[in-house]
Amino acid sequence: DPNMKAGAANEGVLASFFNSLLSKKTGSP
Amino acid sequence: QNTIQEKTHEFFQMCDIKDKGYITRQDMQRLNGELPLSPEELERVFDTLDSDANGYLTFEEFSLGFSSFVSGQTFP
Repeated sequence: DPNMKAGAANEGVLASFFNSLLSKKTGSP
Repeated sequence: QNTIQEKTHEFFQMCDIKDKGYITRQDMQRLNGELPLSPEELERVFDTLDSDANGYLTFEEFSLGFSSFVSGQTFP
């Protein structure tokens, strides 16, 4: 299902985004 | 729960640089130099979070995205 794949990809990029914000805030990678 | 709300608020303010109360696509692109994400990825983050696709990311939309991220992850 292409929609499910797109959804999973978006979740991945959201996770990267929020993880980056968390790292930036705490100063740890 | 309070911690999550605080974090959501902090992150929203990091993106909402001019304290407008919403995040635009341009605000998101400005994070390009600060976060290790490509402009395309930031664009995708914005589109995913902007659930009503009106070009403005409100605190509620941002909060919803962050909550779903937190609920699917082990929070440090």
